[in-house]
Order: sequence, then structure tokens, then C-alpha cells
Amino acid sequence: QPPPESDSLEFHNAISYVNKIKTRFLDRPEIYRSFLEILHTYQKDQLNPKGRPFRGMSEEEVFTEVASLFHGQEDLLSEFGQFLPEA
Amino acid sequence: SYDFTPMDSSAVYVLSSMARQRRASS
Repeated sequence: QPPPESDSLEFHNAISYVNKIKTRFLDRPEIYRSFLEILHTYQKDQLNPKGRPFRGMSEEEVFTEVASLFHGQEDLLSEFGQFLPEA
Repeated sequence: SYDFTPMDSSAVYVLSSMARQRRASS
């Protein structure tokens, strides 16, 4: 069982990352909104009951979508890769 | 200071649960 500190570290990292994206795309809020939509779609799929024939968005698809959204912002993309579970 | 909307907060939630899942599977 992992120690609770890891949970709060992950939470803190997630907050910093969301802040960084918000700041980076202050002039282009539609990019930030699309990023949130991708995350929500992914999360919705994760909540589907197991054993459903259609699994929805895979980790790989999430990464591909975010990569095209963050095109040219390699630091944001590589940081995103650190959150994504291995596909 | 963090000025987060509910949308932001749920993004933080999804990202941190992704990271937890990643840690659990590694």
C-alpha cells in the first residue's frame, strides 16, 4: 500500500500542471477547453462498467489527441506523458 | 494561489487519478 504522501504529491503535481496549461494558453482558451474535454471523455470511459464490448478512449488515443492539441509545446506534452498510465 | 473553476478541479482529479493508476501498475 503506497504511503499517503504519494497521493498528495500526485495531487500537487496535477494542480501545477493544470495551472501551467492555463497560463500557457491564456490567449487561446479554446486549447485549454479542448484539453479538459479530452480528459473528461477519458474519465467517462474509465467509469464504464467493466466487460463492456466498447472500451472507449485508450491511453494511446488520449496521448495522440493531446499531442495534436499541444503541437509545438513539447514540454507540456512530455509532462502529460508522466501522468498517463502505460497503455 | 489557485483560482480554479469546477472544470479545472475535475481536470486535477482526473490527472491525479491517472498518476495513481500509473504508479499502481508500475
